[in-house]
Amino acid sequence: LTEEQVLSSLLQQLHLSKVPVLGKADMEGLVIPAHVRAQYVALLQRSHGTRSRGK
Amino acid sequence: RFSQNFREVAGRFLVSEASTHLLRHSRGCPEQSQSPALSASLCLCCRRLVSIHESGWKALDVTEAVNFWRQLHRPRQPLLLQVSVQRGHLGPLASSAHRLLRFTSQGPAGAGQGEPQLELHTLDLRDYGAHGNCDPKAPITEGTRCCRQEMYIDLQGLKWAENWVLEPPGFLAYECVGTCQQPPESLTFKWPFLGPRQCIASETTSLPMIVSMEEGGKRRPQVVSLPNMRVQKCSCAWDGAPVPRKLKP
Repeated sequence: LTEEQVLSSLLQQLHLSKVPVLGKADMEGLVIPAHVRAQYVALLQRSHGTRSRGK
Repeated sequence: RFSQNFREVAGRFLVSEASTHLLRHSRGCPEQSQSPALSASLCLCCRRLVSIHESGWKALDVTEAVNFWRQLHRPRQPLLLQVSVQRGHLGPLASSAHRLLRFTSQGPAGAGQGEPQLELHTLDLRDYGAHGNCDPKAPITEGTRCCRQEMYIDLQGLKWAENWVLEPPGFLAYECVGTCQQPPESLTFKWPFLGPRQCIASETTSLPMIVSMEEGGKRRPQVVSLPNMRVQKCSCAWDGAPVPRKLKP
């Protein structure tokens, strides 16, 4: 797995054609709400539990 | 053919369209396709990309299907193997191209040879399989047997992830390294279709992320899951075919 593959998969999942141009200002006041973090943790736990068939 | 306890499976074509050949043991088999239990254990074994400009054999590894079938309790249903050309969900151009594909017989037309062959070989995966996780203390050399090695991807160090990827800062992706023991010449298929056994990622898992997305003119954190990002298990397999794993009937 390469970093380019990670980026390509991320763009594909988000249906984006290129990386958004963001600066520090875009991060100001950005807080991860509890329900989003809970969803992330649930997916993380599930991905450690379930396995999908590789190539 | 080489296994003492399996006679060679000789089947007959019961359904024969250009895109579907169903091979089934024809001696005294009751009509199975209506049996719901059977339909419940239908699985896609493998897929091959076929060029419409070529003609020739495709080798399909049905190991997992045979393994699954052997674990079924007796009296077991017969093993059904179906090879078909994908036809659904294609655009008009691709579907017309797919209609060009034909199953063809081995010998000259009408020579009665037109039957696929199912060859069963068994390998002791203790000798021919992978060795789990690599020993972090041992260097990877030519003699290292296929294993899973830690590989960390630091997202914080990537320019494109800055101010965009909020979680995780990085993750262990792992990679499959090392070589696989090749079976003796006498066991290998005579068909030139199978290359050497390779060390592949046979099980992978997804990677969830939290990224900042624009919504209504504002940036909001959003969860996204990237498939097949982390290697869970490395195995030795021919041509990337799935490998047997402990299936519960």
